[in-house]
Amino acid sequence: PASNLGLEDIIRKALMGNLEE
Amino acid sequence: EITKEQQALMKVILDAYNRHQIPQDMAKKLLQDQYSAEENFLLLTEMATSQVQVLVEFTKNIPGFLTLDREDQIALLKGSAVEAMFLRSAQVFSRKMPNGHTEVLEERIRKSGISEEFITPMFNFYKSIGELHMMQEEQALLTTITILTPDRPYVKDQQAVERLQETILDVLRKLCVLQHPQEPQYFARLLGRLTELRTLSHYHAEMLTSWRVN
Repeated sequence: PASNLGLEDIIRKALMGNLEE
Repeated sequence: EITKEQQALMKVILDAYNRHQIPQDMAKKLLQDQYSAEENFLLLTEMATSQVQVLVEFTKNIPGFLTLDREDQIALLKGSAVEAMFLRSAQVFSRKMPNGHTEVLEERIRKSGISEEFITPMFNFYKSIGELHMMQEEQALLTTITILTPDRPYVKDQQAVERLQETILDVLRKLCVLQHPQEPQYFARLLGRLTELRTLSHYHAEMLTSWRVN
């Protein structure tokens, strides 16, 4: 789940717009 | 006077601010029956993750943000995530909540293993935000100004960020004059909260380590 990603990873993923991955 | 362009800018930011919120069901979970410290910890971690995702979705809508260098975008988001989170959650505490909810939330946070020395400054901040009775537009613009802080670590093109921040500061300044005519210091007081927010976010790193230890 997203919650154990690091802060930067969550930000990169959300910026790239592919949150569903 | 607020120009037409500034009106349009404010509308874009306010719409994005209202569109990107923490999912209702997650916010409700916080109010449900008593959880153990561990469950509280997991719930607040999940909330923090969701707030970061909401922050990024909101920030993408800030005019000019996506024209910045990608690594600078990440540096700005990383540098402001905690402050934006506290600013956003402060509004939860200052909005007129159905009776008892604020107390339940406060109780929940007190029981989640965060040590007292961090809880007091956090609730002091929530109180000082509450006393300002900020309008929605002011909250959205203040959050935007926090995100567009040029001197975050690792930001390379600080001038580009400063130019964006300056446009937002100008709109907020005018808005405060229009909406708070009898309080000439209102704009200064809003910016004063940003400095308080910075100290709070310095606590946050220590807060996390103490939380893990507990």
